[in-house]
Amino acid sequence: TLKQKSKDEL
Amino acid sequence: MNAFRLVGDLCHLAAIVLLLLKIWKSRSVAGLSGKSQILFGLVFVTRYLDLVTNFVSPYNTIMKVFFLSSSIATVYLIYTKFKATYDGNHDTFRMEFLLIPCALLAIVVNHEFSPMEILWTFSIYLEAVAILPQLFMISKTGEAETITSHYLFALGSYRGLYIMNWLYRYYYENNFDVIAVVAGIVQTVLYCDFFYLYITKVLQGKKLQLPA
Repeated sequence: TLKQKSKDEL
Repeated sequence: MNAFRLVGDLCHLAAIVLLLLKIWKSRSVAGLSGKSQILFGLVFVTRYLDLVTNFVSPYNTIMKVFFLSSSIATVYLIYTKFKATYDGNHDTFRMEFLLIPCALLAIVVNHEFSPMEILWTFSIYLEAVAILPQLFMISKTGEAETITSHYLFALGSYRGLYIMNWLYRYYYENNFDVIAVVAGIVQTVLYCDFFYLYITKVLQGKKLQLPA
């Protein structure tokens, strides 16, 4: 499944 | 981390440094939209609330601290230190026309109905449109200082590079965030008109003048 979180980005 | 995102972050960093340089060297905030800078400050405050709770990497933390402090400093410079040079008469875009729709949209369209997630989503939506007061101000004054147009070019390029980062992450990391991608595309599209003027004028050594 696609991981959604892009919380490791600025 | 991939090259697109790293170069994107460095463009973002360059944009902010260019802006501070312009203000400090010219001792003036002429031509700058204080409203856009307030919106960018709000973007960073609402997005980096997890600065102390969610450690990603030293790079991530250092960049977040720099973005937060530099955007707050820029607002301070515009509205206090160099207030005399602030051109409020041309900085008339109504911020509530951006804040309210972004807030409503963040409440309705998000990945998870929780305060942190809604604030993060709000910051993503707001960042997409935060440059509008600045572009609106340039359309009113009909021109922009060369260094201000370099600032805008770097700022617009950063999210354009992030789009390539998202493509990369989709194909190689099976990672995709539709909210960030759609907002990032809107954000980059808003700069297209400016990119055209920048490439056809500023790079030819001319001043950025909008056709009257």
